[in-house]
Amino acid sequence: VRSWFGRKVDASFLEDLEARLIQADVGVAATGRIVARVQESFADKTAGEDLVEFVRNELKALLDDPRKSTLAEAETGPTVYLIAGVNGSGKTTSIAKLSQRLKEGNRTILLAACDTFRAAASDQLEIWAGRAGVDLVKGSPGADPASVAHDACDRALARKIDVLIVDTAGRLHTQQHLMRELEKVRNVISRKIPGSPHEVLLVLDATNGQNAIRQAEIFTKSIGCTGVILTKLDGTAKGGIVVSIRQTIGLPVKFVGVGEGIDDLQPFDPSAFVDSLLE
Amino acid sequence: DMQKRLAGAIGRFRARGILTEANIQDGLKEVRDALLEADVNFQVVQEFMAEVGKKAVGAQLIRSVRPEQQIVKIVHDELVNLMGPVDPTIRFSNSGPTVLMLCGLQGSGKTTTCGKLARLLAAQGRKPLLVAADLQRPAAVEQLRLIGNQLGVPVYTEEKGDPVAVCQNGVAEANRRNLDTVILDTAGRLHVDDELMNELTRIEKKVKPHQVYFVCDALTGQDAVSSAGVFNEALELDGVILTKLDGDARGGAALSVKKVTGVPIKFVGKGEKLDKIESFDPERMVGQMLG
Ligand SMILES: Nc1nc2c(ncn2[C@@H]2O[C@H](COP(=O)(O)OP(=O)(O)OP(=O)(O)O)[C@@H](O)[C@H]2O)c(=O)[nH]1
Ligand SMILES: Nc1nc2c(ncn2[C@@H]2O[C@H](COP(=O)(O)OP(=O)(O)OP(=O)(O)O)[C@@H](O)[C@H]2O)c(=O)[nH]1
Ligand SMILES: [Mg+2]
Ligand SMILES: [Mg+2]
Repeated sequence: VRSWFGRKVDASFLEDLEARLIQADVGVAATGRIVARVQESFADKTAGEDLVEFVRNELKALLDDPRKSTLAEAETGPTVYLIAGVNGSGKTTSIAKLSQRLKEGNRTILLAACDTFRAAASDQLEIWAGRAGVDLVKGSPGADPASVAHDACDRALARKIDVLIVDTAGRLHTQQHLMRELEKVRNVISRKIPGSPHEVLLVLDATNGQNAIRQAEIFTKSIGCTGVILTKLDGTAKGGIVVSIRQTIGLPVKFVGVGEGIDDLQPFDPSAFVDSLLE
Repeated sequence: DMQKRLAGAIGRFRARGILTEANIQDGLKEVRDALLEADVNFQVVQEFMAEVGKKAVGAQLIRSVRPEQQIVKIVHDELVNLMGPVDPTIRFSNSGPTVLMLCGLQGSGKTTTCGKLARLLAAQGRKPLLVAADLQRPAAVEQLRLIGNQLGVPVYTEEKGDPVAVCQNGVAEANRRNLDTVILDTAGRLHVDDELMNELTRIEKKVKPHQVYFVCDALTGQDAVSSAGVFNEALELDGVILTKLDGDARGGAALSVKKVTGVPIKFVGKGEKLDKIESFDPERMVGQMLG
């Protein structure tokens, strides 16, 4: 961005700005809108700090969330968070990190291993539960995920657990029967624990491109997502997809994953995110 | 779809005989946007559009073919050309076991793909051994063990140790048991993690795999070029396997990876089950990409 300073805001400058944003996965439409706004306000002027501030603010305005990274909690009884997303996005690992974080408020945590499909899925969550020092409810392989969710809710109520986090199997939003399965899990939870799930978090891989928007759209239609956990931001992908997702679907980013360790979860900071996007 | 988009943009060509630079600009902008929306890397799109522009300008308008169909055909053929040639065969060694090493970013589908390859090769009469060299991810070894069990394919595991040693010991095991193909499952890693990238080059030096495959998630956006590029520089890849193509991802990463590394895409993953692997079909890939 420093390299922009002193340049005339002409067609070639606007093309470079467009390239920067598209390469950050901001997408054609959202980029087009931002470039048009810059052209409106700065055409033929000299690029300087104020132009950079302008672009920063355009992006930050889109990403800001008055609720910040606070997660909704139940008035009374267990709080339930449902975690979903496509295959390999980082759901199970993010749940481990979230448990670690929520535990620090002296809350009792219970995890539900509702991925009964993939090889060693519950073993994986079980190891993480052990490391986080929290309990786990799992079913037998191939069991109906909704029945595991049902049992987990029973235990959360019986033991007066503060937070129940439900892990689900990865699935592509194009797999209708799997989206129905996910809706069934959500319905079981909301019937057993009124007012739940208190958050439905969509886990998105920062390396994903424009398909993430489709994911957000369909998962939200299906189970009412309330926020995003954006993972693998410790790589080189910028995760610009969250800009369009906020703009078109309204989902705020709650947390970002920045590594494979149990402490590698940070509350979403729009300012830091935008700085990294533009660098 | 692409044809409708172009029809909107270049409907006015019909009166003319030749596609000139001026009258195809709108059409080409539509193609460019479509490729960017399909997640093809920005630089790759720029270079590609320059090539297409050259081919399109001066092309005679065929009377019976609508101009937008012609541009789509030029783009389509140029893309198919870039994505090929297709070679789903694996060159097997004729002295000792053939070693295949799978690598890639976290969650791209390596472990599942190792299972798919084992199943495919067993069906071809080979005797594969799966090697669980991911000692870092919780239950990764168990995941591969379960996959092996499901397929009736042996799995070499060590619960603790060093991934390089596990790979070497895995090959020794194959030699001992007269198994002719070794499939190494490695831990997901970032191309910017020097220590873990070094681990891969150490495995390559010690084990000398006959084939190194980069497993790439078809959902990948602009970053595909960085990750594939660095893996290729470190390991000189023999092939790319594109996973999760059973969704509605346009898969532009395929073009980016091919263009930047020159490495052929050999197989695609079309689902979670172990029979969901196919040889790469450039025509179908281009159809999916152009939406
Ligand atoms: N570098 C990095 N890796 C991550 C991050 N989050 C998750 N991973 C890794 O991504 C891989 C997949 O993570 P999982 O938690 O198994 O993903 P998942 O969504 O539960 O996968 P499925 O259940 O199979 O759909 C693992 O190797 C994780 O260690 C992150 O923030 N950074
Ligand atoms: N739909 C679909 N899912 C796939 C495909 N290939 C793998 N998966 C799923 O993607 C997720 C990740 O697969 P893994 O095989 O664990 O990925 P990995 O690369 O070994 O992950 P790490 O070892 O953590 O880096 C799992 O849920 C798989 O079932 C595919 O072709 N299509
Ligand atoms: Mg999982
Ligand atoms: Mg794996």
